[in-house]
Amino acid sequence: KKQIVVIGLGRFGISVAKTLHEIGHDVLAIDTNEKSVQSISADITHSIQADGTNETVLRELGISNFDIAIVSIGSAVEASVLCTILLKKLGVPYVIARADNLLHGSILERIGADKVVYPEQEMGVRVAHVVTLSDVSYYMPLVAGYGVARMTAPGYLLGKQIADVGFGPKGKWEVAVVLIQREKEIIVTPSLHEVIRENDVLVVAGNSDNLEKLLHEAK
Amino acid sequence: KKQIVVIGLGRFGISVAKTLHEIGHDVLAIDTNEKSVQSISADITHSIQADGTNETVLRELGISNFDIAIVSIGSAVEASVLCTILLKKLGVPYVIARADNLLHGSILERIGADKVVYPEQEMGVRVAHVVTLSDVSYYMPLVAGYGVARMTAPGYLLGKQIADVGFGPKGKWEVAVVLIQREKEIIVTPSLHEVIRENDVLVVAGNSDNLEKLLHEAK
Ligand SMILES: Nc1ncnc2c1ncn2[C@@H]1O[C@H](COP(=O)(O)OP(=O)(O)OP(=O)(O)O)[C@@H](O)[C@H]1O
Ligand SMILES: Nc1ncnc2c1ncn2[C@@H]1O[C@H](COP(=O)(O)OP(=O)(O)OP(=O)(O)O)[C@@H](O)[C@H]1O
Repeated sequence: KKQIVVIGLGRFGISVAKTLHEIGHDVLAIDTNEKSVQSISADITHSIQADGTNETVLRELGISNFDIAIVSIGSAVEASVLCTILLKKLGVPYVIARADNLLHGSILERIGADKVVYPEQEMGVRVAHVVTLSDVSYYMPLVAGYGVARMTAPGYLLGKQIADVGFGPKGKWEVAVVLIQREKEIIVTPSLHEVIRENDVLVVAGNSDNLEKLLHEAK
Repeated sequence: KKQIVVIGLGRFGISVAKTLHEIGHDVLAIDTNEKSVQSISADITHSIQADGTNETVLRELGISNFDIAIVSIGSAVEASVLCTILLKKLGVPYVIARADNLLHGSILERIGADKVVYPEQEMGVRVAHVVTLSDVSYYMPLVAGYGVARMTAPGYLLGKQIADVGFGPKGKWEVAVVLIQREKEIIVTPSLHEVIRENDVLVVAGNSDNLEKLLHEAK
């Protein structure tokens, strides 16, 4: 488990900090806004009101000893850039910074961020790919309209075999079920004769247009 | 292809609108802020400055004829709720609304949103799961630490067989390579003897702790 500092407790930062804490990492959450710090204090072991652009404060907090830092300050671009510079200066080995836009992101890369993320932009791409797939809850794009989708088995698929619904290499749509999550069990590469049960989470790989047609036909 | 209206052109809304346009849908992008509308006009066929909470304007724009509406107004919670109410009132069959927080989301569900998304919160969960997996670019959580990760093959895996690296049912980590994207080709359920090449995108399924150990050992 790692020692991780999260600076900036907006919607993204709070979610990162809480999830890291649930995973079991040792998390320090920082924000200039007292209310933001308060809102997370029940869920995180250490949260403190502080300014991520203040080098003295960062040193006092022992930031140099952290394994990973996440700069999740959002629209305050200058603060996000300055904070990232300081973290690398203080020797944090791995710094993930969130960018508001491409220009901000390229600046972060230049000044040393090890990884730059664009939460809203990435979610926009994913949501756009599933607007026509109302049963799909997650979508991981791969290349040119092809991706991996996660869906809870809808009513019209229950009790049917995977191949009969149209999945698999013999199906006309070339959409494969690569994995089924059934309760706490994971079935990797299920047989084409596997019967879909209620609450099964299906992870399928295929062209998203074809997936839409397959589901439409199955209804 | 569908007729889709996107209301609210923040970082999330712009990304949704542009991606939908690239996919080939007929997109109308709306925002009260002229600058936001201008920033997207080069990429989207139709973008217009308008107030999504103005029923008269929505009727004039023929919103009732749209297949899908996406309310991507962010922190202006009342506007987002009122806009969603109007879209359902005007008969838009499928309305996706973005929520700022859980309370906002539950209100949206109650007043008729067909799907509610939390872009920053969802991205926070995903990023948290891959902070310790620096080579992983996408993560789709499934259950209890288990998920599907996408990674570009790092240098230390090149030229090696999948099974030799530690993947597969015989590997001690129980992480499976479910798919390889190689150039424009997709290889579903690759053989354990498949040799990993430069630029291969690997989609792997397994416990994220075990994936981290597998990659660590492979280095
Ligand atoms: N110098 C700083 N040090 C610490 N925290 C900061 C600093 N500057 C801004 N923040 C905090 O970063 C948080 C996120 O910033 P902001 O609200 O501008 O971004 P946002 O893009 O709306 O975020 P999100 O989309 O994650 O909700 C805020 O809670 C803010 O108080
Ligand atoms: N009534 C309205 N009609 C149309 N657009 C609106 C309305 N109210 C707000 N908007 C627009 O919604 C957009 C997004 O809202 P806002 O910037 O508050 O959210 P945000 O949470 O920061 O968004 P993001 O995280 O996507 O960048 C803004 O461009 C704003 O002008």
